[in-house]
Amino acid sequence: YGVTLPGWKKNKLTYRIVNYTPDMSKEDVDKAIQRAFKVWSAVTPLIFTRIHKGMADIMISFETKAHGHCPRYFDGPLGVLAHAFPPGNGLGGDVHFDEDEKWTTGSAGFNLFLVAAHEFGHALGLSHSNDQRALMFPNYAYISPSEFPLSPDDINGIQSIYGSPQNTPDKRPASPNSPKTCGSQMTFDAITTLRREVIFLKGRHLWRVYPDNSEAERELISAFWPTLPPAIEAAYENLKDQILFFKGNNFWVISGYQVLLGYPKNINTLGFPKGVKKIDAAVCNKNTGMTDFFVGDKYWRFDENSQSMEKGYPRLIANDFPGISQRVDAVFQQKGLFYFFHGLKQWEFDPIAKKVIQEMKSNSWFNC
Amino acid sequence: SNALHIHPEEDNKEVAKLLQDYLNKFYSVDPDPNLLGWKINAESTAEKLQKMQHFFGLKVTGKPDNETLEMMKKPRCGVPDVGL
Repeated sequence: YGVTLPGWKKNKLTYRIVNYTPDMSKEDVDKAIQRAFKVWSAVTPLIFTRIHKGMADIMISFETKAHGHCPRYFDGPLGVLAHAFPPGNGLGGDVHFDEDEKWTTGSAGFNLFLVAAHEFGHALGLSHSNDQRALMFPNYAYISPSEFPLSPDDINGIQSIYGSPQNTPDKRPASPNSPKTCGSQMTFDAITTLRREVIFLKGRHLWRVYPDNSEAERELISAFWPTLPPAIEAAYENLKDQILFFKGNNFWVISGYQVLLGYPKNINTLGFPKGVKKIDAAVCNKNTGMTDFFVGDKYWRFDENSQSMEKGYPRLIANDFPGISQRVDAVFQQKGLFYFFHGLKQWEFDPIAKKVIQEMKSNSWFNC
Repeated sequence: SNALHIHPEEDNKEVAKLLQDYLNKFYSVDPDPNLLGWKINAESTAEKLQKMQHFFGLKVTGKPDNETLEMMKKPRCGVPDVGL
């Protein structure tokens, strides 16, 4: 991270939305701006109050090309999306969005909440980070709004200026959007075993569960494997004490805490046809040495010993895994049984008897 | 055949403009408000380009290779990456 000191000399800051973009409703703009400030107030003692007239510390407006007394100008659609000025009087702390862009609440165009959260980082005294996972990285990157957008780099940066929230002297508060394992809306992107642990992955986070122990430790994926992207789609532990992670048509092999050199590789190096663009879920059956890759309503079988795809695949999941009728979000093996996850449910499956033993809630492993 | 003829000089001009604009915007130290005039920015284009390539974790060649140009075309924040 980078900082532009000294930052604001007070914790209570005001902001004013001077004008609006015609691309979004006023309510959506207000909400996006408010949520973007919440991102920073969640990890600092800062308090943001909106005012509707007069001079605020942080004046927010939509502008085009050369605008007012601003020494920087915009460049039409794409290119520069917005800019902001470090804390100070006058222009200091102000944030300008390029009205020639398409501002949205979703993934089309440019998500106002995400760009605003980045620019408010500048308005509070952060400069750009060269950590590609950081919100303060210069280039725009869309992430699901359900994800908490700050990386450890961002949090360390802003807390180096303002410290952490007063009411939690040493513990970093659970980020407002980080998924709660015992909430009723718990779904997972991927699950794998790792020796005696079961690792549940979702967005930027992972939970390490020791099946015999009650506690589940939540961590950032980047804390273990900084080069891995968020939102991993499939993962499994092979026979060599390694984990493989899949996202899109890339996969990574991890041994211990190291991502092996030369990864990511394309999944067609495993023998998938070009038409397969992503893997939904994967599990290695330790008893047979075969790994099943689930894609849509079909699956492929890979022989870990010969490191080659079995002939006669893909096959229909429903035919060989009776009772597993939904697309597979995630799957892992524990004590010989498979656990298939879809949405808020999981199915315990006996691969020998080829039948579902029981259906459970997806978060039953967290002793909720 | 002319229609098929690729205009390398046009491409070069475009690349040069993209490069100059980008480096001037994001890799030129802001004028120092305490100095009367503008600080003459002594860094050469190649030096600024190397700084940009280093910042983005690209191969530091000092030359506008494809990977570097692709990175320059991505939508981004207008705040400079250096010299605030």
